[in-house]
Amino acid sequence: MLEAKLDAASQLKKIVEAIRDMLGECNIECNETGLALQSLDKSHIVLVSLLLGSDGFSEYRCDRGVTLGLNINSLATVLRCANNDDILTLRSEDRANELILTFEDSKADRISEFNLRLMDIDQEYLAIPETEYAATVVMSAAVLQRTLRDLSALSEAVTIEIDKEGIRFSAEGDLGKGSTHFKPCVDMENAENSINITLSEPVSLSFNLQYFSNITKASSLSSTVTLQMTAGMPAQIEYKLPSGHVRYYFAPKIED
Amino acid sequence: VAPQGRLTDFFKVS
Repeated sequence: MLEAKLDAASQLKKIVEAIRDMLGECNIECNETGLALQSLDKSHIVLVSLLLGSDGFSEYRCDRGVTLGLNINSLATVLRCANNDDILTLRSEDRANELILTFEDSKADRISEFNLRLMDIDQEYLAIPETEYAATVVMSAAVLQRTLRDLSALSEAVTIEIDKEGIRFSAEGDLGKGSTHFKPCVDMENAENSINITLSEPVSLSFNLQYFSNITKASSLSSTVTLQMTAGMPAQIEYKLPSGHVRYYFAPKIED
Repeated sequence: VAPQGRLTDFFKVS
């Protein structure tokens, strides 16, 4: 059986909000090391890979592997019934067809319980090889979100160029064009505002901004984001969690 | 406008 407790329901609410726009139904695999999810969006442009290590829970127990087949929007609907600071417990018996969620407000002596029906989901998995990326950029998650939001007013696509001078975001549409360039920098006072670039060769890739905007909804999970890119390959975008990560693999536009 | 790539063009489905 699975029994996993979080001190604040907001932790799971934020994670679900960061992935729900891209995913419909998917399996969450639970074992003694934690919870994991890998799922493709239906257009096969973004893959979401979530890892929640058992250390990230205040209590965690999973004696044997459990697969939770869930509709992510149904999970989001139920989580809306939890207050952000409620203690949240996930529970599922072996071979059960439901996930039990309890939301507990210890001060108000309130306990709410919801049973979410589980499904058998025949899911496709992608084999992602270990890759050395040509460019790795660590930057503020909020700054990335803001930059992409600004450029989405111009075009449906953004081009990202990374070289030793920095990282440049640009877009061009009917009304004109725009770009934002960030140089590598170290901000001693606010470390999350630093921009760190590791590069083996310069890279330029273009991406759909609507999908990118959905990905950056994970900005509430982490102050920084790690972008990894290699020419002609999907990008890897990672938001670190206290024990785990939300990672996206994002297919670029195909250049001629 | 450049066509959109698919992850299944890059990675194997298992």
